Amino acid sequence: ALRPLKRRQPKRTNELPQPNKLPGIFDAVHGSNGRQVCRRHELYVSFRDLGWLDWVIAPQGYSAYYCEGECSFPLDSCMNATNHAILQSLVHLMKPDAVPKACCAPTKLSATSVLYYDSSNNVILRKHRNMVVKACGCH
Amino acid sequence: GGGPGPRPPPGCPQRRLGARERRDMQREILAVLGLPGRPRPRAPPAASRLPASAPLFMLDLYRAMASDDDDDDAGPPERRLGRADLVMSFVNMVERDHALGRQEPHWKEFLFDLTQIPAGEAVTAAEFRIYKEPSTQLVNRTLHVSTFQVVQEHSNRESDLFFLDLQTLQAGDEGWLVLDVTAAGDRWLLSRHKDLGLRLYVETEDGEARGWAPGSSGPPRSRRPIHGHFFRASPSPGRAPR
Repeated sequence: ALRPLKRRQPKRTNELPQPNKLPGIFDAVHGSNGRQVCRRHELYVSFRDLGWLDWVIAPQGYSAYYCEGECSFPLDSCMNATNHAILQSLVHLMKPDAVPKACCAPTKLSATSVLYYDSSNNVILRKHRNMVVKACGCH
Repeated sequence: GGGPGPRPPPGCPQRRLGARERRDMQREILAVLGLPGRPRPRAPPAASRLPASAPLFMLDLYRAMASDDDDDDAGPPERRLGRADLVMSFVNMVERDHALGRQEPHWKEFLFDLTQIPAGEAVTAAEFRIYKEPSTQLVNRTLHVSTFQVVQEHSNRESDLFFLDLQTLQAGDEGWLVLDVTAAGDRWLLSRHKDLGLRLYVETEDGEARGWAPGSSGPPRSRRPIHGHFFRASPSPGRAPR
């Protein structure tokens, strides 16, 4: 869920305008259209459903997760956005046809280990890296 | 056999895939797991449904490895695994006894087919595990167990052997004996052209040869000797473009 916008007094600085200062531009991309921000979602890979339990010993499946959501200016702190992503999102606002929005993608991945039989009935244990999304962010 | 991690959320929507889509998806996932195709292990005979020694030992290692999965940058890894992220276990194909005309065998030899080890892997350790049954007599007698690699067999003389490990235990001890055969693994990977042979000698302190596993029926399936190889896996080979 998106946080409600705070109403503040305008400042005479070179800072970027607050969302509510320019209605119609920032409001539309900051979540008022109901789009959710970039975050992690459930994705479960089931070795059982793949019919692989005749050769996979453990686990029966694992949670891989995936990232999806909007990376629109202003990028919230929970979006784990890089400085570059913040800049890119701003430029996208000014030139949407030239520069795309930043991408919602995994920012941290972890491994998962699988124990299985090979075709010679040897038992293999292997750690597979970068298989599970730990965190998503705008990059 | 379920592993760590949350279960799928209830009511998770599923999309039906066509047969070809399903095959393609499985092939892609197998490629991510570094497998050229789906393994087809031989089903164990109905009479041997007891847990085999290899899976039980490997299941312990799996739990240790899975506990480190959450953070690849964690501190020192599980001690038993060291820096390994690939472990392969092999159950011996052939077991030979050599007797010198006495009741007890002089030595025991085990052959392992290691041809499934992928090329290019860096060995971090290799071990040979054999179950020691307790002796009912002279339980405090000291035994010396020495392990050799069979480098070259000869028809007219004794085989060429390469010393690997020596361990000392008591005759009354029971449990898994773990012997370091890392040097044998390194040497085998240089040639890769034949089975790995490991020979075990058991002697008392006065040099008398002793038998290892009494009984002619052999150990139960859960206590069969295991040869385990630990590797620091090389980066996955480049996947063919789809």
